[in-house]
Amino acid sequence: HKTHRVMTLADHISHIITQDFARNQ
Amino acid sequence: ACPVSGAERSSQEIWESFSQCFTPAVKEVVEFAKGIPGFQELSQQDQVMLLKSGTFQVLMVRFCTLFNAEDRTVTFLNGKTYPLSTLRALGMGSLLDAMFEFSEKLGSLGLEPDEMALFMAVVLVSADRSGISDMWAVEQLQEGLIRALRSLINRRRPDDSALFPKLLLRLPDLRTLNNLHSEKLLAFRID
Repeated sequence: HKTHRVMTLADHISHIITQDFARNQ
Repeated sequence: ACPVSGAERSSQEIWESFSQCFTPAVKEVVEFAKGIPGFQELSQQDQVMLLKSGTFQVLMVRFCTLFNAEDRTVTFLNGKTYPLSTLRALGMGSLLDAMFEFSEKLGSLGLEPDEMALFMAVVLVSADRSGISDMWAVEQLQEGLIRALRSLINRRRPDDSALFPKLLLRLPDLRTLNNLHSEKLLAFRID
């Protein structure tokens, strides 16, 4: 069973930024 | 990192190698932003909003040095240089054409590294303002950075009064690159 995930480059950038700020809080 | 990957690699592996190259580049933009005088005085929410809308544009400025407009080649992180014709065959035509055009225009201005850094700071605080809570603070920060960039450029090249306005004209170019290309889909499968 395969799950297909799709995101945009903008989503990916957004995700990295959110994680970075969450880690430094 | 590399425009072509062997057929033996799974989509998961390709995704991971992409992410390994791309994630540090994004984190460097975050660190760069935190070093902009006054940026960390904005609310954390506004810092995140500016970064979300401006990081792709800052990356496009950084990637300009990888595009050689004269030879029509692009250098990838694997150190190899590929001709535009090869890359176009892989189906990245419109982004590559737009990047060549942009890097040619920006390169022709011959900015020094510190001028380029200040320009990237202006790019970041000029990002789309939707969702910003303290608009006044962002505008103040932007005005200060634009003043600093203008004074640096005019002091170094007092004979070239057209340079600064030409540089500001690159901001809408970046906005267009962002709007046309940051919504490119990344798809991957997980078992």
